Amino acid sequence: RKNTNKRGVSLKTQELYALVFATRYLDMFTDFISLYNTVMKLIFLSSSFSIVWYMRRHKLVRRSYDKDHDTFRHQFLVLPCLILALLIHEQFTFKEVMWTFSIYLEAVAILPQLVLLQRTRNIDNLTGQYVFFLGAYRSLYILNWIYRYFTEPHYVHWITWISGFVQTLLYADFFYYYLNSWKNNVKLTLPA
Amino acid sequence: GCLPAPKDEL
Repeated sequence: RKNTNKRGVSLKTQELYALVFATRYLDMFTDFISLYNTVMKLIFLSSSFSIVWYMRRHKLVRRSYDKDHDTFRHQFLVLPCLILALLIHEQFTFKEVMWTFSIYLEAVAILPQLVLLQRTRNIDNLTGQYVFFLGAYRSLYILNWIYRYFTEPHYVHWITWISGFVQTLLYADFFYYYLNSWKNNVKLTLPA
Repeated sequence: GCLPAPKDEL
């Protein structure tokens, strides 16, 4: 709230994340997994929707939002993911197709942010570190899946495994430039 | 054998 400069933060990516969580956590109304699980779902939902609210409605934040460069269109990601979820899913029910859609969408939701970083060239520490930690966080899921594969009954997780792998790959190129700039102690820039 | 995946991940 103190840092009102959101230059370089993609509203499109934030809106896609809000959509990801809204469509994935429909099971909050039907299943109870654990208190931790429910609390984290509420945190993800409230934080993603409040970021969108801040970027759209808050006077100071909105002023610094780089609208002209953040031109990626939602439908180019949302529609293919919806079609893919309608074709490839485990069960053809509303909740299951929405869950599958959210998994596919999450894999590509970072794209508008990466495009914006590439266009503006000049990357704030804030946005550079944000993307780095988001990618690092997702890659920890892969370690967790390997751990669970060996310690739990053999579940089929193809949809989440492949989508999570694709998501981590999308960050790989960014990681390369991020780590290089860190190693050489220079400001992070992405090639055009 | 393989079981259907539980939806316990965030």
